[in-house]
Parts: sequence; structure tokens; C-alpha cells
Amino acid sequence: VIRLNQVCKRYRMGEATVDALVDATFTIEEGEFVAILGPSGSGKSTLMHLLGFLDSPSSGELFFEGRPVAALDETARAHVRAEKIGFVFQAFNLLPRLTVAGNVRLPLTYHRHPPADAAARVADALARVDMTNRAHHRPGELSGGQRQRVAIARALVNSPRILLADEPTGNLDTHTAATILALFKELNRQGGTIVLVTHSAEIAAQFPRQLHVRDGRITDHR
Amino acid sequence: VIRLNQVCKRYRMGEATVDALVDATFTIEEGEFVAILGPSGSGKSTLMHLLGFLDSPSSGELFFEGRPVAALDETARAHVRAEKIGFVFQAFNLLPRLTVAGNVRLPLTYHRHPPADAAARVADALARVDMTNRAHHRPGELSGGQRQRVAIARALVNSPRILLADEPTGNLDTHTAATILALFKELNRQGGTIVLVTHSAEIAAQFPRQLHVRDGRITDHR
Ligand SMILES: Nc1ncnc2c1ncn2[C@@H]1O[C@H](COP(=O)(O)OP(=O)(O)OP(=O)(O)O)[C@@H](O)[C@H]1O
Ligand SMILES: Nc1ncnc2c1ncn2[C@@H]1O[C@H](COP(=O)(O)OP(=O)(O)OP(=O)(O)O)[C@@H](O)[C@H]1O
Ligand SMILES: [Mg+2]
Ligand SMILES: [Mg+2]
Repeated sequence: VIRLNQVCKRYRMGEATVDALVDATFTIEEGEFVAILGPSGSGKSTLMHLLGFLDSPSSGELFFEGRPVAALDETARAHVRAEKIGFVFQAFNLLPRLTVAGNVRLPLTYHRHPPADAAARVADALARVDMTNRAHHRPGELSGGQRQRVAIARALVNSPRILLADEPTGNLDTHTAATILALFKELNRQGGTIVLVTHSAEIAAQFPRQLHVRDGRITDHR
Repeated sequence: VIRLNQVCKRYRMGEATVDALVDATFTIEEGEFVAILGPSGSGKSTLMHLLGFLDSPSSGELFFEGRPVAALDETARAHVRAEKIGFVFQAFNLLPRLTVAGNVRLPLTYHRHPPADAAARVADALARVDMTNRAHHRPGELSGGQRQRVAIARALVNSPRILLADEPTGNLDTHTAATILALFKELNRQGGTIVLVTHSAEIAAQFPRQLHVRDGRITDHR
């Protein structure tokens, strides 16, 4: 469903260059359950942003469902993101002036769901991450792990076909992290594609396929 | 060095009340190495903010070096914080418009160190967390784990007597997390007091004393 060919991402800063991703070439099939591992600063979040069409490569091609992503303008990309992709950001990226419920509802506004339907979807997503009793708090009134769970709920609310989760359990105790992982496995059982960045060896061990990133280069392990 | 007596923290939100901390009573002696554990939302960050004089209790007393903290005005508290306490925030709290070096230097401005001395301290702190080659980046140009390391460097730069670290390795791979923990142990060997919040059982196991937090209540384990 997603294919990369010789994808590179380079940041220029004055004289200096950072090669965040170098010659990334691999394919992720629909329904796969993939973990991404690697040291701090190795390029994992950079890769995730490319997979979620939040950023463009410096060189190389990305293909989504067989078609080149470069051919899609920003409107078309936003449509695919809203329709098919759920993204859990490493830094959560919650809007501070919206409540928890307001934040989780955001991906639904794209399709203009009827209000009752949207409310039901938000309630269901919050229940799945055990955040129902904080629905009216603002992000600043939450703990770190609670914010992380709200970011997860927001990514799940429109039943995405592809879930991209960038270190979704880094702020969670072992028990809560296990319930989140069980959620993702359930999504996978229903046919969803899951790509998850993790620093935890125990979590990575539960994935049949692992992409290892080091200094921007990727090796594929099954 | 820090003593709490029946400390409570309550948040009021309209009709609702959140009891984030309930009757916390314990003492931390100088030179101790203490871990704080507990589920997401249990009150750990709330406790850390009280320990670092970043917040005040709703009821109960805090004592620092034998004297009541309530008797200190904000200027006196800021003085103690700048002088003796290093705080690593769970959400890092870096200033986006300053470079990495600028952020790490912030705690030194309070005492107006001579520029050469300040520059040396910043360079040393960055080297200890292996962030020397990102000194001129801004936080937005860093990975999640790199931001976490900058937050750690900033907490270490003025050689604090008390280090309060709120989940300082949540975004780090196992190897980098181990180097950070070794840093903290070294600080402890030199007489520093370390209080560290963690979700990792392996990290907690290395601490002779653990405070367990659950629904705002604390139990002491040695
Ligand atoms: N400003 C606030 N207003 C209302 N409730 C708050 C506020 N800040 C925190 N809380 C609540 O207080 C409780 C404790 O929060 P705290 O941040 O201390 O948890 P924590 O143990 O650090 O969790 P985590 O491991 O997820 O970081 C949470 O249930 C949270 O929702
Ligand atoms: N806007 C930018 N400008 C310059 N360099 C950048 C920028 N964004 C990221 N980088 C650099 O690109 C590299 C890869 O960053 P990335 O965020 O992908 O790492 P990561 O593998 O997600 O790390 P972590 O595990 O710490 O989150 C890092 O060395 C970082 O400093
Ligand atoms: Mg990252
Ligand atoms: Mg916390």
C-alpha cells in the first residue's frame, strides 16, 4: 500500500547539511504490522512524516496504492490523510484551546459527519484509551500520559486504514501501554495496516517485521 | 533536605474536583537516589512540581533544608530553584526561538556568570548528553530524543544539588537511556540528590528507594 524508492530527506542549515534519511527503499503491504526501531536522532520520525504525507522527500519516489504521491497536490494529500491515515505524533500536537473531546473530533470535521454520529465516534475513541472522564479537560490540565492517550484517540476516531504511531507509549506505564498495544493489534486483525515507532525491545518483539534505522539508513528484518 | 507533611493538591474545574495528590507525607534526605513510579495520571508530575517549588500545595506543608517553603516569596523561591535545583520536565519546555546552546545556558543567566565560564559549562553539559553537534539547532530542528537530552543538559548545567527528572528517558533508545542514567548515578556519587520519575521497571530496579503513587496517594518502598 506504501512503497518507497531511494527516498532521501536532507535538511540544509546554512553551510551544514543533515542527511536525515538516505536511500530508503521498501514496501509496506496492506494489513502489515511493522515496528520501526533505531537510536535517538536516527531518522524514524522523519520517515513517519514521509509515510503520512506530512512532508516530501528531497529525492526519490513515494507510491501510495500504486500511484506516485508527488502527483497529488496538497488538497488531494489532505484528502487521503483525512480519509485513510491516522497519525500519532511523538509530541502529541494537541490544540491547547480545544478540550479533549474537541481535539479528538478534529479528523471528523473533514467529512462533515452528522453531529450525533461524530459524538458517538469521539465517545468510542475516548473509551478505548480510558479517557472518558477527562473529555472536558484541556490538554494543559492533563498528565503526559493522558495527553498521549488523547493523541492516540484522535488518530483512531475515523477508523483509519493505516495507523502511523510515533512512539505512542513512551509516556505510559506498562499496564496502560499493553492496553494500547492490544488496541492496535485489534485494528490489525480487522485489516488495518500498523506502523509503529518504538524504543522498547519488548514491544518490538511482538512485531513480525522490523525496520531498523541508523544514521538515516534502513535495514529490513523479518 | 525536602520534607512533606500531609501535602494535598486539588484542582477545581467548575463543579468538579480532581484530587491530584492526597496527604503526601515523606522525607527525602540529602544524597538520596529515589525513583517515583505509578500509573498514568496518578500524580507523579504534580508531586515533582511541588518538590521543585514550581507549584504550591492546596493544603499541608513543605520544608526545604528545615525551613517552611510557604514562608518564601516568589523571589526567594526562584533563587533556590536557580541555585540548587535542576528540573527535567516531562514535556521538555524548551524555548523554540533559542538555539540548543541558548536553552542550556538559561539557568546560568540568573547568576550572571562571566561569558567564558558560562560557555564552558554549556559545552560540558552538551557533551555529557552527546548533543555537541546540535548546539546551533533550534528545538524544532531536533528529534524527540534530542530535545529530551537538551532538557537534561539544561537541568545539569549549573551543577544542581538536587536533580528532579520527570521521565527523562521516555523518548530515548535503551543505549542512550543507559548513558543518561549513568550520568545521574555519577551526580549522586558526588553527593547530589536524585529524584526520578520513570515508567520503566528496569530503571526503577536500580533505585534503592521507590515512592509508588496511585490515585494521588504515596507509599514508600525501600
Ligand atoms: N491543571 C489541571 N486541572 C485539572 N486537573 C489536572 C490539572 N493538571 C493535572 N490534572 C490531573 O491531575 C492528575 C495527576 O496529573 P499528573 O500530571 O501529576 O499525573 P502523572 O502521574 O504525572 O501522569 P503521567 O505518568 O501520565 O505523566 C491527572 O489525573 C490530571 O488529569
Ligand atoms: N528541521 C530540521 N532541520 C535540521 N535537522 C533536522 C530537522 N528535523 C530533524 N533534523 C535532524 O534529523 C535527524 C533525524 O531526526 P528524527 O526526528 O527523524 O529522529 P528520530 O529517529 O525520530 O529520533 P528520536 O528517537 O529521538 O525521536 C536528527 O539528527 C535531527 O537533528
Ligand atoms: Mg522521533
Ligand atoms: Mg507526568
